[in-house]
Amino acid sequence: ERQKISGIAYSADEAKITVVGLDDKPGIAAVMFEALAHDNVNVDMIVQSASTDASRTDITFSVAAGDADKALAVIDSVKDKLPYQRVDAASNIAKISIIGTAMRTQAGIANKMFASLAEKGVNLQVISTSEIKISVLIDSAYTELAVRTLHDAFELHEA
Amino acid sequence: ERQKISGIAYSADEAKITVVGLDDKPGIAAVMFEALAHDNVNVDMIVQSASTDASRTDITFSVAAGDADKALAVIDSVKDKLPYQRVDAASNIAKISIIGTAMRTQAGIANKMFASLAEKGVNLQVISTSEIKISVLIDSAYTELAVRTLHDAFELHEA
Ligand SMILES: C[C@@H](O)[C@H](N)C(=O)O
Ligand SMILES: C[C@@H](O)[C@H](N)C(=O)O
Repeated sequence: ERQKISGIAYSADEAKITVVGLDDKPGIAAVMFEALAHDNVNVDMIVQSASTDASRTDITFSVAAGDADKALAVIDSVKDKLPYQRVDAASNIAKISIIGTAMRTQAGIANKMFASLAEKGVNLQVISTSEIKISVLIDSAYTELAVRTLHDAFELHEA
Repeated sequence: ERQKISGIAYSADEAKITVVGLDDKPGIAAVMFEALAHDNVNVDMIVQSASTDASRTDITFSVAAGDADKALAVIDSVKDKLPYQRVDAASNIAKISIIGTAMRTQAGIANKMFASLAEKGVNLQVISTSEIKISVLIDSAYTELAVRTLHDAFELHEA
């Protein structure tokens, strides 16, 4: 498959917030993002993998590090409408993305991205993909190393 | 915020596979997608939310329904290199996406999408976003209802 990566993007000043133990029923995600939208919290990534316990699941979202406290306050304020077990937050987070044209088969490109970061000991905390992009959240201490590693792995020469 | 949605996309014939209880350490995701790439399994979405148990997490990915058995066989074949607790699979899955221009503040647009689907009783099984797209996996029985609901909510007139 001809390499179809056109660039690497990153943002080093993010926070990730995970709301743990939400009821997995219609309307729960809507309550959460209605509250965040109402208070003008700028949400970047939203990620929910499939629930592994029949009735509960977790949602992770990312915000600019400066918005973390505000986002946590909003989630706390809707606890009566949005029962959850706890909220985890971390603010030394970076988002690293590889951008390409239609990556019909993600597995090959994802493997290359994940393997090259793994070789450098970078742990993938969150993963999210679309047809033209694969994004991961990592510890922001690894930002430069990760970006340089991916430039090399995908043979992109920094301008 | 001026509505910036340009369209709704959907694919009704997908399967979701969740590998539960993976070690949350560097290299694990690479092993998984190397094996899938090696066997030419066409992976569409890849989603991992933040781990809520210090050392384990789950990864969900989607494939065409016809590839589900092959993907499961691949995951089973690497169990010695990729310790996990179990694999969940479901094949009556549809992917529904709203596509827009830079959705800087996802929360407002996500809220509208999630709330309109919730009103119709549609449960969101998986969520994944990028700057220009929000995708959800739902029970494929709701495909037409979901697409029509979103066309109405975002005032898009079907051609
Ligand atoms: C957890 C949450 O996404 C729920 N499944 C919903 O539809 O809102
Ligand atoms: C779970 C998996 O993503 C692991 N954190 C890794 O980096 O490979």
